[in-house]
Amino acid sequence: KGDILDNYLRTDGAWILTRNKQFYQTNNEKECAEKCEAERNFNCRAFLFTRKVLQCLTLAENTKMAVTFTSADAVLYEKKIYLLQCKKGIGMDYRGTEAKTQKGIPCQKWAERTPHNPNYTPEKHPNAGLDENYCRNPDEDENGPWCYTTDPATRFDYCNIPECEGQVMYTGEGPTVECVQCNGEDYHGEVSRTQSGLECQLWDAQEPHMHGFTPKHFPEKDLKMNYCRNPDGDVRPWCFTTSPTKRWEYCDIPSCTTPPPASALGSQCLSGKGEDYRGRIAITELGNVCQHWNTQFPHRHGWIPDRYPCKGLEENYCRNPDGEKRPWCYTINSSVRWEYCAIPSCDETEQGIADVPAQVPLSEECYQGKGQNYRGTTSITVSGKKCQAWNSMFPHRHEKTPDRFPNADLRENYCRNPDGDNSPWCFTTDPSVIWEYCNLKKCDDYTHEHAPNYRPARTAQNVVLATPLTSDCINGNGKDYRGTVARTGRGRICQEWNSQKPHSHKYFTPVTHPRAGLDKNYCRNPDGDINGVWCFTTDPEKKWEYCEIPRCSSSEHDCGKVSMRSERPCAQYS
Amino acid sequence: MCDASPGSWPWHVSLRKSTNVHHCAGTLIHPQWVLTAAQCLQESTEPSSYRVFLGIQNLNSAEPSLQIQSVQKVLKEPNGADIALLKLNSPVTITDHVKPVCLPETNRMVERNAVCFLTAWGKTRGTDIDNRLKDVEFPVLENRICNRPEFLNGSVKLNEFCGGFTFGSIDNCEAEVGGPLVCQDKDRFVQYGVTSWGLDCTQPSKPVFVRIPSFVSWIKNAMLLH
Repeated sequence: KGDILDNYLRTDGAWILTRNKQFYQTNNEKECAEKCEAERNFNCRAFLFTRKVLQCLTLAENTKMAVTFTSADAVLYEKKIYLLQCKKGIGMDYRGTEAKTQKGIPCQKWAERTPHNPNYTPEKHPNAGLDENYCRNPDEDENGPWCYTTDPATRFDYCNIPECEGQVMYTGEGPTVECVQCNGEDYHGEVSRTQSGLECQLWDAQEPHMHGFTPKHFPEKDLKMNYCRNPDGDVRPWCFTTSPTKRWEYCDIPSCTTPPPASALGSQCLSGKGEDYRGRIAITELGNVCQHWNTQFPHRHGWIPDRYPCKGLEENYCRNPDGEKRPWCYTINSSVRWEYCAIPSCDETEQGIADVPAQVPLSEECYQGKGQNYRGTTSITVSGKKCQAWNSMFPHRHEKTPDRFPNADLRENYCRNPDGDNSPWCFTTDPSVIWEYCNLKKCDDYTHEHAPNYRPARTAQNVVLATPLTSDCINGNGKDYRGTVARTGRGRICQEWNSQKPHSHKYFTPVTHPRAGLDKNYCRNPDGDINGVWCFTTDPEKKWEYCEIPRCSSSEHDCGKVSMRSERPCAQYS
Repeated sequence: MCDASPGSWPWHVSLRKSTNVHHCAGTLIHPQWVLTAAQCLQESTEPSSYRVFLGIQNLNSAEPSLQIQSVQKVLKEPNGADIALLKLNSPVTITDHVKPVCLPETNRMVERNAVCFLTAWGKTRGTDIDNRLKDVEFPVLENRICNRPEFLNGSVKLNEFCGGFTFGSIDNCEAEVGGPLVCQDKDRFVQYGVTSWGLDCTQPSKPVFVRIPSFVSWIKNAMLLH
């Protein structure tokens, strides 16, 4: 058996105005929950607990039935079964408010005796939730829930209660379970209703609520359909709702009671942004001692350890629970709210990356050969598009998955070359562009400091805008294109121009068109095709196809461009 | 906030009243149009009451790049949003120091992890204005965060959004009314917000911005009609 509180949905800082309530004095929330379970005066659907005066109020109503408002010191717990408007199994636990049959006939109240004299009444079955005229299943009917109808000719009929959608999450390789670990950031299930039963808005839609959590921009967050997700590290999955008056709401997906997997134990040194750092450094880089996460003094804050069980908010150790640049903490210095911590880097232990020959530099910005050993973290294409994560099938379905190419290091959305293409590439997050080569140079070229057209990516201190390499974009129909893209818009690899296999094409060869730039297997436009550059493909069943090369930016729309930006020694945040 | 590099925010303009004293910020969105907050025009909707100073880094210096424009028309958003358009008497000369910012697509809000900047000549807590244009990288927050009880407690409307940090505070409040929140989109900057309210220096700074994607249609139609 789990914690009694697992049956409740917790909302901090909320209060509801109810008529039927009972006051108790309890020491904690659990005791208050026990009062609710044992409540005899009414059907307890929720309870409020105030932390300062330890007051417990059991309530007959919940947020679906009463007005809510904020109250900083209160915690509201609502029984989950009363919030669900769907049924699990045969609906024995269904406590929703559907009150008509599948044919649309209003239900008779369970406590009334006309038009039908019921066998099942609230008195005889006090635990069956026979409130009002709501559909219920007090007799374990396989087709339940049902109700007596108000039609004298029809004694009872079944109700059309939707099944609760699969409340499951993926737990890596293992079996699926009906719960979410931690705050549900890894939840990939298909629940698409909020805790109060509202339908979720499609993540890809901007109506009725405009927002920035678009699948295009967050390919790694799996923002599919209108499924509940937690893309921003909130306490649990949520969604924008289809109700114009309710922008968003949490979804009611049960939490697992088992601890997170051992892999989440974390690191004792700094890698990446240090989100997995679980070491014991508790002093900031400027020497301030860290405030304990479970205290609110001297600084009030929302990173309460209980609410974020998987963020490692122990003691006063430096942590990065919110995707900051590196671990940080609130400080005990009342005039310094928070500061970053100086955590030793894991670099020393990370250098032996598998499959990378010793002579290959671990460079972020360049690749050697065809870049099959490139292991950097660049994830931007030549035209500035963001890469799609390799393990994501959105916006593009593909077969270049980490399990099929285990040695290709298909991590995150980093540029890679798993298939022996000419250079690292990736699928893009732009639904209209399947894939593109990445904004990377060959290491040998990169050693020339003034390599033409190359500008470094943005760094923390130096805002420099990445611009496409002009040779990798087309003007007009692309007749002058001399870039190195060698893959068609549908992802097929191009055939070399001087090869006759698999497709024979005597006319378009480097000899017949010496000025058309028919080098290797690069996309070209030797015949002035008005639709752009193309190539013969290596697919025996597809002789030729157009390539998708981004257009070079036009100077007509020069808005928003700045010609000057410099490094600034000033700290970013005062 | 840091002093901005000269010319790094060439759309940021100074709106002044007839006294030539800096009154509000605004942005150049077209060679002949400036976007600002409607509250900056409360005292008068008479175009001749205002002048626009463009291409300056320092409010009180006569920099070579300075261009001054009179206002031909004042158009406030008809439904009461805190946003307004000023039509300049004539198109400005586009230079490296005077250049329009891009507008976003209609109803398309900035992606959540975009790099955005707040620029302002505003006051720093406890000090007088120091006259130099400043900037700070500033995250856009989702309204559900802004509207939490500990932040702006439900007062941010659908056509607004707030920015700032969910922990810590910025010990200044440089945001100033009418000024922009711009976000980087590849090699351009796009304006997503007009600074509106929430600038109380005694509180952790959570400026609230008018959500421009909601008003792009109005802006474009107004420019077309006028």
